[in-house]
Amino acid sequence: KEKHKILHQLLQNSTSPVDL
Amino acid sequence: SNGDSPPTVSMAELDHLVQIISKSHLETCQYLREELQQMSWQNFLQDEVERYQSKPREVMWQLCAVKITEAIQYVVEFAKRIDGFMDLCQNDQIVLLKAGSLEVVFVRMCRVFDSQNNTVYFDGKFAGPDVFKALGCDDLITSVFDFAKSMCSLHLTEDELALFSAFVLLSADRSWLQEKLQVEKLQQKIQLALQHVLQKNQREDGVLNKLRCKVSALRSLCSRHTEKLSAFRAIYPDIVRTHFPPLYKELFGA
Repeated sequence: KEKHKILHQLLQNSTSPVDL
Repeated sequence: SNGDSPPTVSMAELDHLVQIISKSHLETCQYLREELQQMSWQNFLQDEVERYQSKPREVMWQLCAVKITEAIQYVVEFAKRIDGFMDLCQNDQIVLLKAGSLEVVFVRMCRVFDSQNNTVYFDGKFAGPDVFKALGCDDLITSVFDFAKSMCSLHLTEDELALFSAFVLLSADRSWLQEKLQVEKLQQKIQLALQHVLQKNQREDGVLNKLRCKVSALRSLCSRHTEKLSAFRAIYPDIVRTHFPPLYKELFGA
């Protein structure tokens, strides 16, 4: 999980750069 | 389905899948067609081209890594909105994005590509291959431009592009998938939806085969990107470690 921390975050976030 | 035969899907289900995937694509495609038209297809002037060419290699690499990462964030969002993707186990979501997100960026590139001038939208204007000279990857850049040109020649509609992107992303033959069968079922449904749209749009029979050929071209482009990154990292390990976007490093093992 640590290895793909940001991908995990992006997958879990309901808000994203796209929504912002 | 046991994985050997295509799943049975009703027309209504296919229509629904087309709608969902097209909507997800349009919501996450980074630039709308109307926005692109407003950019008026403005090309870089010669002195601007020269400014890019005279950038140090590592600065240009960093700039491109940032632009690729921005585009990938939109692809992650596209994936999240594909019916069934978030139902896959987390390992498989990560595996599919690691292997397929850059491929989808290359597919999407045809939307921001001007075939007549052989230029692509980059950093605010349209850039020819010469803009990327400082990267020291002329062969890869030429192949990326050739790929975009051949994608453009298919004149795909947004629906077709959306479904092809989803098909590429949901590739069931990626290494390290834990629930391969589930990915396979999803990909087969997307393929049926793509065939359905192609028929509905009265495209000639050969288009699907042409798209299948693009899958292997995409894999080749991505493995060449990885090779170029490895070669760059061998010379500039600290630049990659300290200046490249963290998501880019996660995805490409830098």
